[in-house]
Amino acid sequence: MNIFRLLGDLSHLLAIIILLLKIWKTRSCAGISGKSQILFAIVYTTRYLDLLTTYISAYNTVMKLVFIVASYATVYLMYVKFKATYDHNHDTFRIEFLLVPALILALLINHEFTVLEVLWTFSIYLESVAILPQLFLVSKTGEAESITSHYLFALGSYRALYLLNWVYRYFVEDHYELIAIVAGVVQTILYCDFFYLYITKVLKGKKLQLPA
Amino acid sequence: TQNQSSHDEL
Repeated sequence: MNIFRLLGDLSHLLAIIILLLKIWKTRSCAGISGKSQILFAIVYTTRYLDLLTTYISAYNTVMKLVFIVASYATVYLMYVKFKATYDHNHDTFRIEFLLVPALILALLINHEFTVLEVLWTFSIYLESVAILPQLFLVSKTGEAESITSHYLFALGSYRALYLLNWVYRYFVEDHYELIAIVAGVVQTILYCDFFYLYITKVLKGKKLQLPA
Repeated sequence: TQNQSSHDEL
């Protein structure tokens, strides 16, 4: 464990908590893409199957359980409890266009051709594009609530911090995982324009408005 | 060393 990965995990946990609080407190999931939340639930389910097979540490196990439970709780809140506030008119990204390529790529490019490893690889590829429905929704509505942009900033920062973690592990532990690194770079790049808008607007107290 | 199938990251 290193400080970059710890900060990354905490940023990830913060994002998930911000989102749950936003939906629970405002009793509304307006401005949130349910499709992205479904993709995240799939990402954690397919990535953390090793909870059943290998024990790495209490921290690792607890965080995986938290991420799985929180992602399903979010999907439940959006599609069941606060379903009336779900913006299905704007949340129209076709997630099959993300799921199928990620699965095909995972079958073609992986570390070893076993069920667990292919599913882990699938979850890595899927996570890198899982935020696209959310960014698509924000671009369609042209704006995002401040709390939603804080959620996105924390979520984007988590994988950006993981990039630093991978640099650290390469130089200090002589360890690297090319599949995770390439997908992590793609994932972070997708946030770039949001990061720019967040830093230039939201941090100055303005609302996140995308140029129409 | 390329890490194989024991993924220790979240």
